[in-house]
Amino acid sequence: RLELFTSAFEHISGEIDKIYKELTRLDNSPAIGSAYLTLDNTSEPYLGGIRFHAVPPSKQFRDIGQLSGGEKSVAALALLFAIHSFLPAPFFVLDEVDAALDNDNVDRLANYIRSHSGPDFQFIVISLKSGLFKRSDALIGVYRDIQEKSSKTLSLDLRQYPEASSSPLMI
Amino acid sequence: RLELFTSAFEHISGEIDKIYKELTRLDNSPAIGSAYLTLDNTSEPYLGGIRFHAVPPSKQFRDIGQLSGGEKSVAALALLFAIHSFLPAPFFVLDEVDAALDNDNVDRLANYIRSHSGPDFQFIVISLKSGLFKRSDALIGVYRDIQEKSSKTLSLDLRQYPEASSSPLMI
Amino acid sequence: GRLLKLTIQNFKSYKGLHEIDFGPNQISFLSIIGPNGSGKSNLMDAISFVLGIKATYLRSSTLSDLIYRPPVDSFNEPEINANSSATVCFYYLTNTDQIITFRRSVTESGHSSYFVNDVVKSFKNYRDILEKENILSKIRNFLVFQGDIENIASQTPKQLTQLIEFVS
Amino acid sequence: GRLLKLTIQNFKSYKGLHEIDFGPNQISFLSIIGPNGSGKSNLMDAISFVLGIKATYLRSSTLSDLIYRPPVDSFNEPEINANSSATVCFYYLTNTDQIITFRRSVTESGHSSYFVNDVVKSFKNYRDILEKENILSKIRNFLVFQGDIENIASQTPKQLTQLIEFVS
Ligand SMILES: Nc1ncnc2c1ncn2[C@@H]1O[C@H](COP(=O)(O)OP(=O)(O)OP(=O)(O)O)[C@@H](O)[C@H]1O
Ligand SMILES: Nc1ncnc2c1ncn2[C@@H]1O[C@H](COP(=O)(O)OP(=O)(O)OP(=O)(O)O)[C@@H](O)[C@H]1O
Ligand SMILES: [Mg+2]
Ligand SMILES: [Mg+2]
Repeated sequence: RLELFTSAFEHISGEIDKIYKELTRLDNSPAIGSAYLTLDNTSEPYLGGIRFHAVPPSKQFRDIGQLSGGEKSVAALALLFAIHSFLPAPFFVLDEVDAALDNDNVDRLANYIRSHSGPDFQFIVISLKSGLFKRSDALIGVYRDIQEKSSKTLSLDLRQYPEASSSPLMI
Repeated sequence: RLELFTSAFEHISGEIDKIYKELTRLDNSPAIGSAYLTLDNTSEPYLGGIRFHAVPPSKQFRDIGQLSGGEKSVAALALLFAIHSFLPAPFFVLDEVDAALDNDNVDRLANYIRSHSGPDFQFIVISLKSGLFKRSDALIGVYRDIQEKSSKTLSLDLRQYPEASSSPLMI
Repeated sequence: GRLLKLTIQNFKSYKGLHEIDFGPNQISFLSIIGPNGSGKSNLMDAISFVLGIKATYLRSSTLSDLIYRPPVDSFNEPEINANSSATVCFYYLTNTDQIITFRRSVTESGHSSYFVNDVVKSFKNYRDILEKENILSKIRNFLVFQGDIENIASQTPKQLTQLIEFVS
Repeated sequence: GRLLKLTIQNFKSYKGLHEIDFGPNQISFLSIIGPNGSGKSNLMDAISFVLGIKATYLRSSTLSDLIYRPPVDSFNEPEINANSSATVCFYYLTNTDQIITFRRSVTESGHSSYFVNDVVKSFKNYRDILEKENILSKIRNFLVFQGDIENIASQTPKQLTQLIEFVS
């Protein structure tokens, strides 16, 4: 039990910093973020708690509760992706996780998804922000058919429009 | 006590439907929304509960818990504005209330604020969506001064740029 | 493995039969878009439902709430439920290029039934087959419901330990 | 009445003295914009703080958390708090064109003091003067904190009754 726990913890703790740095990388500044997990009880870790610390670039250590709304969302995504790296589910479904993110963070999230998704790792993302959904391979458009009183869906493969700006959605 | 309560309830219940209709008015369809409050205990209302019902356009009656994220935000704003109409505070501070709203609902909220704000009713709105903040009279831009390790603010009066599209922010 | 297709019948705001294709192999980043209240989160609920997730995580108090309810004209009329069940079916491609279909349906009385490749299974069995594909509906570490993202970062140390223990 | 100006000193992420002007009479729709973590919600916390709102509604466990804390280089170092207090001042124009200044400051020990036009007041007195201007910090019906909007619609019937009772 100790062995299993420790191998999971070591792996996730190792990954989380890399992922957080990727999600918070600033284009024009050397400042970097850092994230790590600490154990309350090092001899029998499964009996104690695990603390998650995330420090945005050019900020200092603070309790995760004092981060802003957007900073918390980014930290949470890093944690989820780090856990996934240990035990990879074949797909993710994310419902408006970008709601509190500013445009730069939306870009970085889109970049992360673009570079980590693949045949064995599908991302299904619900979003209202064109900064995110215009970067996807395909769209599922949902609308309400008033006559039928039912939701309906349409699909659009975005890969046929090389540059997002030329797509029919004008996104 | 009964008199005070009833007059507040009557006023707010009367206003809420008008405000909700304004916040959900669809440009190209006759369908309208409706909202109302009902009393659990009509003889001594302050002893019972008050139920809030909001029905989006072309949808049917459902418990408020079954509305979508965006639909709930719109219903909540209608309730707040209705309460305000009974007891008008001089200003409102709204922190990213548009996070779950799609572009049409953001427009309608901007229209509502534009037409109801005035010398005696100030709206101070924190937003990440240009669809909302480009409609304001003035902007307060907040940034982090890395050298000083402090937040700083800048102001910009938008009224000098008649058309939002020509403003220096390119919003 | 990957998600190939989803068929939904009389689930939440989806009346009748709907088929959603997740596209060929090369499509790995898919976005669901649409106006407020159109049915985007209901689509995620359908995916979660077929993976064995409980009704309380699907914004519903009972399983029968998941069945499509035709609109009623006034709020006094008892809802006559035209459909007596809701069904979602999930087509999954394993790493060894085998297609498995997972299906779940629920009746008006709230009774669920589970099928793998059209063979009825117990809930436990159904979940074990999903776990072989690393789809752990017990810990839902791959599903983020609307509004939940900020709570994930603010979990208590105890909750984080439980999560890591589960995963290991 | 209307909000004219706010001055903030050593409050949350605002180091030193900052002055925010809410503009002339004709400016009635004002937006606060900026990147994640820049200090927008902290500005709303400053407005709420000066109106007498408790620390728990300002994402802080104690009042002394509201004082600007200089960054420390590692998480082991005890934070030497250069500033021993935080102050926010709020300039308000009444309907009869009179300017009232409301000021609140908090010390490291968590002790708050309240001033109206530079005269010290008790908390109760301070709040009563605000209530004359229809600024009810008890029910906060004019402040919507980040992430709270959806909870407002899902209040229980009992909570709604309390709210209406308060307002009446
Ligand atoms: N059993 C049901 N039968 C019919 N309609 C239902 C049922 N359950 C929920 N709905 C309807 O589905 C709608 C909500 O859909 P959903 O939450 O998927 O919207 P959404 O697209 O996610 O919107 P948002 O962008 O605001 O989050 C509601 O209007 C609700 O009334
Ligand atoms: N007492 C304090 N001293 C210094 N900095 C503080 C203090 N309290 C909070 N902060 C910092 O303020 C920042 C958060 O600011 P705030 O919540 O206002 O951001 P925001 O602009 O609202 O961002 P978002 O768009 O993500 O909501 C955090 O990074 C936090 O560390
Ligand atoms: Mg939704
Ligand atoms: Mg904020």
